[in-house]
Amino acid sequence: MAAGTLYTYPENWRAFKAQIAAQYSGAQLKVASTPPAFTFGQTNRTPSFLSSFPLGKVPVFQGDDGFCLFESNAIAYYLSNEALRGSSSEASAQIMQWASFADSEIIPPASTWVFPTLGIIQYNKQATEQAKEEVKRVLGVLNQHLNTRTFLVGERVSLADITVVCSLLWLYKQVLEPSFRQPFANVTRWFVTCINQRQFKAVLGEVKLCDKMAQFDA
Amino acid sequence: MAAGTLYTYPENWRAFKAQIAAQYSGAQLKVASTPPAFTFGQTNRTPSFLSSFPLGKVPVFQGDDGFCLFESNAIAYYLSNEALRGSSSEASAQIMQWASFADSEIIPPASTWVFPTLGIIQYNKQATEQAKEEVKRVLGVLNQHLNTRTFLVGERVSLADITVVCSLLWLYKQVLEPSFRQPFANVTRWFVTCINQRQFKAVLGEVKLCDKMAQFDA
Amino acid sequence: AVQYLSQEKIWFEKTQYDEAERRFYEGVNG
Repeated sequence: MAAGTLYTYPENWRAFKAQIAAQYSGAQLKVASTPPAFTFGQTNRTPSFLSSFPLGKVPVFQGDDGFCLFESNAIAYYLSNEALRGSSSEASAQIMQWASFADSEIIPPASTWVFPTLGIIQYNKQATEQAKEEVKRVLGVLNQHLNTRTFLVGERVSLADITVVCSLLWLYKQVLEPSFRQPFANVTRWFVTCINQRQFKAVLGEVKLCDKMAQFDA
Repeated sequence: MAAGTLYTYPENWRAFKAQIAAQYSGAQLKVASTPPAFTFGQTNRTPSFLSSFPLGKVPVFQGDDGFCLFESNAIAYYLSNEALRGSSSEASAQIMQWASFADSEIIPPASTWVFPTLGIIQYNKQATEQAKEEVKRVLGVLNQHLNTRTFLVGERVSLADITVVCSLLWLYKQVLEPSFRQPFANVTRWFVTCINQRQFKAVLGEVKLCDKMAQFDA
Repeated sequence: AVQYLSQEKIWFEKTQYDEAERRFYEGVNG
């Protein structure tokens, strides 16, 4: 069973994937996210950090045995067990499919829409409107898939659910108000089922679904 | 052993990953990329295609047994064997790490730099210059890693090499002229070693490394 | 969390690039 330390800044949705996976697998995971263990912008710029993790990005994982890993999906995979990884080639491939879907289809439009509401990037009306349409398209694909399913792959939680839930967190917390998410009831049912799992709650705490779409923070 | 059909347009670097994986694993793979089997922009918009592949993007895979998969990394994984997937948790996680690295660190700056030279997107001087710097950073990370290694993970070709080689194809063919790639000799040695493997050559044919950096196609 | 999130590198233009690539290859493939 894997054991080691996850270095990240606090409240990092990319790190949540690994933390939730460890809750399911029982992997012994320490999280270094605040001083003195880890100071974002300093620790990850030190020569010793960069010699193991040359991109200088977080999250990164360092096993008690010295095994080093970067890229959040790889870390979440390493800290998982077979139940989360998929017990057949088909299941493992489908889990990988949804993890890729989260990174390539959800994160770009979700960030374009949410970041201006947090004051992180400049608001751009056209980009935001296009991102909203992209998010609708993506939620439509998920809603269709979840029409007859409780979880994304197979009959129980897998890395697919963990990865996609974490990629949707900011959307559900910040902008998916009830009227916007109404057409995607299967997705919201699935999302709430997941975040209410003990292992998700242990990492995410109470996740409050947004009741009023946040506007950009001028 | 998996068997089925890959739907894509011709010369799609994302589809190459699955095709090369099948060369190594012996999976029976048919490629539908030209009429009448497949016409990009038409077939992938038909209701029957969209019912199996709701994103309408390619490549997609349909097994002879009806098993459907989208997202190129998932398809390449499904068509692989254990040697390509990694024979331990550590190896599999490292392979996943490099596949994520390709998608998140290589593709964005590579597309920004190469697309204008192909006439795919408008040239933007600042974006191109920034992309060149990111490509240098990424090649530096790879060059460091390959300083003491023949392949990215373990002692033989894996999905990591296949995925990263395919994500670098356009760069090496279009803009990485000798003077630009000179500081990254380990990467070029590794890249040439891979494309000269029989299984890569069977799919890619002769890959000619660029000798003059292409400029944007006004 | 917001302060850290601003350090994340996101490919905001990915959708535009996907669209441009699709149009290009639809053109190439008639």
